[in-house]
Amino acid sequence: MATKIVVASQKGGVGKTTVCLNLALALAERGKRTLLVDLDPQGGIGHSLAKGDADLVGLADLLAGAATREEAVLQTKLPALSILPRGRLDPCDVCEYEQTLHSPGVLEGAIASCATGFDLVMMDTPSGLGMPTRAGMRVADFVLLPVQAEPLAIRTLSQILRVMTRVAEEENPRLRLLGILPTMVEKQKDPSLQSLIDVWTDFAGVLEAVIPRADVFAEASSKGLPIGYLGGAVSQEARRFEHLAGEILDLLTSL
Amino acid sequence: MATKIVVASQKGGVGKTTVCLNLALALAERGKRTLLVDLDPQGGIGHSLAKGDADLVGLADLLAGAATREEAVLQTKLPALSILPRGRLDPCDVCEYEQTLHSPGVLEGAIASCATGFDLVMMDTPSGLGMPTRAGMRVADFVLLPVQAEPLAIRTLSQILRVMTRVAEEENPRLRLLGILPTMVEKQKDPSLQSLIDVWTDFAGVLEAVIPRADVFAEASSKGLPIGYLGGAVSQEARRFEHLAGEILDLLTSL
Ligand SMILES: Nc1ncnc2c1ncn2[C@@H]1O[C@H](COP(=O)(O)OP(=O)(O)OP(=O)(O)O)[C@@H](O)[C@H]1O
Ligand SMILES: Nc1ncnc2c1ncn2[C@@H]1O[C@H](COP(=O)(O)OP(=O)(O)OP(=O)(O)O)[C@@H](O)[C@H]1O
Ligand SMILES: [Mg+2]
Ligand SMILES: [Mg+2]
Repeated sequence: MATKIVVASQKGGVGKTTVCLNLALALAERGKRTLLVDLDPQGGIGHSLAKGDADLVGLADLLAGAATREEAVLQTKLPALSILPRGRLDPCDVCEYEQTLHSPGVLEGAIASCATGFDLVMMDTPSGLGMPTRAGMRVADFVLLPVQAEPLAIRTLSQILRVMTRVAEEENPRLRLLGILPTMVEKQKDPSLQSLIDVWTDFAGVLEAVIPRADVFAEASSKGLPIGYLGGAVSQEARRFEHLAGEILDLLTSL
Repeated sequence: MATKIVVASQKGGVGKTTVCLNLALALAERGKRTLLVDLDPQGGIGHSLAKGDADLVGLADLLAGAATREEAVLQTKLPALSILPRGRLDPCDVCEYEQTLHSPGVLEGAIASCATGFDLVMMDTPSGLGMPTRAGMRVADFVLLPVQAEPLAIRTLSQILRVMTRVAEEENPRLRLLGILPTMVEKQKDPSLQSLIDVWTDFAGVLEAVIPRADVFAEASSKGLPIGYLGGAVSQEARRFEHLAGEILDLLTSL
């Protein structure tokens, strides 16, 4: 039975999709058979891999009965990494799609049918505490919370922790916090450094790993690649995700 | 009858709330009686003004019949600027709240009752194309689209434009594009500059104004102030919002 991790944040643009892509890659490189699922109606996973997301078959097709698991799950160049992209979705249908994802048993069924043969399932979500995120929490075993090192993101962190607790109490008793991951940290800038200190002092479960703000991420986005595939001098940031993968795997065995 | 502007973006963290706060301030300083409404269940407007959003009465209370218009609409220090914050909302109730906002006539009624006496109503939204954003588009006369100068945000811009067109055709014939506003632009960094050039060449309706990435925004966030209130040397960024306000007012009279 695959271990399922949902990556969530109420605040937008904190690096959820970037963490999902690069962490899934690093976990697969360690030999963990990993399925990366895109629960975001925006389709960030497909867009990030510059596959022209509009054409990729995926979860939306699976839920509509318009594709089989074999058609929807995409094998990447890395044998241990597969992707279930958002799929073909008219942006005008997002409200209905969110309600479908949130319907009892729907996402559970789709993930169960796709997760066979994988060690880990990682689910990217849209920002907010709406239906895709609630559905992801219902299905997951663990929640990973990227938090941008800036004041607005920290002010809303307690809101998502409260929702996680409620889901664990009422809908999914397996659900636990995997960790809080500081992202886009600029230690040389005071508001960012102060925010990082606030997270360390005010919250439990903060990971050792810290993801700094780095230009290589924008470069990778523009090329449609995870940073690990950029080659050359990026190894420092890619190594950071290797360390994060190690920390995550240690936590999964100890929690 | 107040002119209603909804500020929306499918991508998260692009500067919607920051633009709303600083633009509403600049419009009010030009004597336009402005009401800033927070349609984001995250409550970014209240959090940005460090009012301890959890306690502020606002839209959620109004819709629940737990507050009157007089209690929910907050007069700021600036006579021409008032705010309708998110209001008291349990983060566990976000899914239900989004459905309430999206129910036919609900937001229309709330805005109509609060907009009396204002020249402009500006609505901040959560990222995505879900129910709060669709409700905002149904109510609004114009859509303002902040777009971060980075590849992922540009790849999804055509999705929100498509939704805007659909809402104008089927739900709200008044709805038009006010403009596309490039944000967090770093002209000295190639992926950002390239993204800005892509927006200028690929899309119509791009505003003259460009909001650069600037540390003063993080500083303002940590102090819970719009940049115009920071005082001192920030006048360059605050002036930029004054120019933006001028451009917006010209467009509103000419469109
Ligand atoms: N550590 C980082 N340093 C610099 N830029 C980053 C970093 N992580 C992500 N980015 C960039 O920031 C932008 C937002 O990141 P990303 O799309 O991963 O965030 P998100 O939380 O998934 O956003 P959304 O709320 O839209 O889903 C992207 O352009 C990405 O390349
Ligand atoms: N031009 C800018 N330069 C630098 N930082 C900025 C700029 N505009 C906004 N920010 C910062 O970026 C972060 C995100 O901005 P903001 O919260 O306004 O985005 P948003 O689109 O409203 O996010 P969400 O998707 O969560 O609603 C905040 O910390 C803010 O201070
Ligand atoms: Mg994302
Ligand atoms: Mg916001």
